[in-house]
Amino acid sequence: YSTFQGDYKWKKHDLTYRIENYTPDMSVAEVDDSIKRALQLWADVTPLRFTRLYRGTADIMISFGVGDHQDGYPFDGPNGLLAHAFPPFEGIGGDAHFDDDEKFFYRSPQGYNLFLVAAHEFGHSLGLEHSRDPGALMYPTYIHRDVDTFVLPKDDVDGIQSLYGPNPDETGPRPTPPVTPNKCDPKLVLDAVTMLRGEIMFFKDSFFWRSSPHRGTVEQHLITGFWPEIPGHIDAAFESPLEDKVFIIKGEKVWALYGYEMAQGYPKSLSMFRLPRKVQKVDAVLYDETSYKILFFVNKQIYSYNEEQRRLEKGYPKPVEVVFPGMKGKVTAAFQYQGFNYLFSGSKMFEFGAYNKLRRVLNNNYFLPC
Amino acid sequence: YTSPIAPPADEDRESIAVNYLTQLYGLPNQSNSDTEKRSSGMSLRLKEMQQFFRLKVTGKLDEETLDVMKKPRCGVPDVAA
Repeated sequence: YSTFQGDYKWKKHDLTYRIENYTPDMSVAEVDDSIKRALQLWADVTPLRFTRLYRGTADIMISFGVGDHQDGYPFDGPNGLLAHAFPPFEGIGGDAHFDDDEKFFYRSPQGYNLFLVAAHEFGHSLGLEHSRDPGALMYPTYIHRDVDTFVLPKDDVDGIQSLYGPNPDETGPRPTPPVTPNKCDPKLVLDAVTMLRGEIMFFKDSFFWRSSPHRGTVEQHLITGFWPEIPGHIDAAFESPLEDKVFIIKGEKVWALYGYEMAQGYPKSLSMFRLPRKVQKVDAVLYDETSYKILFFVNKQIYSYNEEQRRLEKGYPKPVEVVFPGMKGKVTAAFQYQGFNYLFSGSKMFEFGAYNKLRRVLNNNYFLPC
Repeated sequence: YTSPIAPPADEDRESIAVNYLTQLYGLPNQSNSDTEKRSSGMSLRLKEMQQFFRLKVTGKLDEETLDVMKKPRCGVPDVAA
């Protein structure tokens, strides 16, 4: 997180706000509720309290405008800049302006959710600048999130509490603020790993890292920022070059990506791979390009599905250690890269070469340089 | 079979980048005359932006950088706000 240079914070905890006008995109009640909930997000974790005014000048004046709206920072039409706000100081300080050339929504995932945009802008109104944490609410770009389950991320909580301290009226347990996974964490345990058209995708909690070996870059993103339908904490993922699809598995559900697009007709059930009914969760999946076989890791066993023949292989399940001698721990993720098989267990990555001979045991951020 | 959508022409790319960096990274409005100064100012702000978004810091307007510039976002500058 970061805060505005200089002492840009309110010297009082009881603040006022006023909604000066409305957008035609939503009802008055929906706008009122979105604004109220967005302020409450910050009040829940600080001593700050917000009172609404219906006339006169409030600390936080909220308005919708288009193009040049007389504050010296014109908006730019649909998309692009959605809104802006001013840090705490006299006059325009604290005010939040929303670009009414945007389509704001109350609940639907398309367009821009007013609650999310407003919550971000009020972070500025209270003294926060943009955060570099891709999971933070104060990250500059708009990312749609499930507003029903949204919990202010830890980076934002730390930022606002660095200015105002915690909520002294804390009553009872609160949902744990989500922490953005750190690829430098030596104890990082990955949920799933897969190739995607030459890139390597590492999944952890609500995030994934996208590693482009040929570009030498690693980006971290919220899963929902790319695929709102796909949940966090997935179990496994693999790419089928035969179908040119990436399959993502959580519980008994299977989603499919076609490139970065969601494939139609999903989610399907895990039974599409003919796994026995008793298998209701897989730990990892490895696609073997040399044999078109899909290896499903279920606890300490492996099921092998022949993609060409569309059937489970005879003689399975087999113990993991029989197929990958030396692989003793539970496998949490797996992928094949440049002919080698990589199995992740805990914070380690086991590299297997020809005939599944164990070659090296590496740190699991070997492909995710810290 | 429509012809593939042409990538934004260079001047489009350039104007997207200049607008973005002017509004959000403090790129000073410069006349066209001092080209040298202008391009070095541009490269410096591009590096700042690439650094902020953990992109490859090249100071050049590559596809990844342009993609980030096109994403809907907040209008408060990322640096020197």
